[in-house]
Amino acid sequence: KVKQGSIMSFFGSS
Amino acid sequence: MLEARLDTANLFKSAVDAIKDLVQDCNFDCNDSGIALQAMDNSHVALVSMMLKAEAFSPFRCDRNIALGVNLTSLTKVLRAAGRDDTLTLKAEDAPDVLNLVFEATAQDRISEYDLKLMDIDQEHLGIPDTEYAATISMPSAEFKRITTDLMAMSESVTIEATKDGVKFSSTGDIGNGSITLRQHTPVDKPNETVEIELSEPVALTFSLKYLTNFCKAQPLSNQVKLCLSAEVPLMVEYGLEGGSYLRFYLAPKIGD
Repeated sequence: KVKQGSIMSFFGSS
Repeated sequence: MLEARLDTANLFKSAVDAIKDLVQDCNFDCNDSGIALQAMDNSHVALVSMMLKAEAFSPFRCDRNIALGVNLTSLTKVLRAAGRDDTLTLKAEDAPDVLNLVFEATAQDRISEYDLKLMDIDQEHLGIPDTEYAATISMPSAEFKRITTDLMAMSESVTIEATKDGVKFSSTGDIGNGSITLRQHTPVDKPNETVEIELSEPVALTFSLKYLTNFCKAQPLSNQVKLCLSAEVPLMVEYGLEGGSYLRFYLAPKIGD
C-alpha cells in the first residue's frame, strides 16, 4: 500500500 | 512602487493560467530582482515556485519589497481582457490596496486599464534545499503532457524510472498496465524534440498523475520541460522561460508503508 507524502515533510518553513 | 511592463501579455497570461487550478490565493513578492511566487496546493502535496526576473520586463522598477496578495481566479478574469499580443503593465504603490493592470494594443491605439483588489495573505514560505538530483530528464513538454494524459486512463499513479537505458513511465490499474519508455534522443535539426537524460544513479519514484497532469497546463510556456528526481525527495518539474525566469512545480512522492 502506498501513501501520498506531504511536501511539508521535505521542505521546512524558512 | 512597482512598475513592470511586458512586451506581450502572453507570458503572464499563460503563467497564471498554468497555476490557477493548483493554488488559489497567493502573494506575488516583488523586489528589485523581479516578481516571485511560492504557494502550496490545499492538500500540501505540491508546491509552485515561479520567478519572473526583472530582465523579463522592460522597464522594471521596484524600489522596495512589495507583496501583492492576489486571488488567482479574480486575476484570471482580468487577464482574460488582455490580448495575447497586448503589452501588459503591472503597477502598484508601496503599500497597495490594488494592482493596476494596463493592456495596450499599439496597432489599434486601444488602452484598457483595470484595478484588481488585493488581499492580505499570511502565507507560509518553505525553504527549498539545493539538491543534486540523481536524474535530470529534459524532454519535449508536449510529450510529457501526452504521457501523463495517456497513463491517467490506466491509473491514478505513475512510476518514473530513470536508468542508463532511458526513462520509463509506467502505470498499473484495474484494467491492466501500460508504460512509455523514452531513450536519449538529440536530433540536430529539431532541438525542441530533444530527450536528454543526465544520470548519476538510477532512481525510481511513484507520483500522483492528478498533479502531474495539472502541471502540464504550463506546457504553452516552454517547448521543453525538465524533470529532476532523487530517491525520497519531491520531484521537480521545471518549465524554463527566457532569461533565467522559470515556473517550477514540486511534487511529494508516494511512499510505501
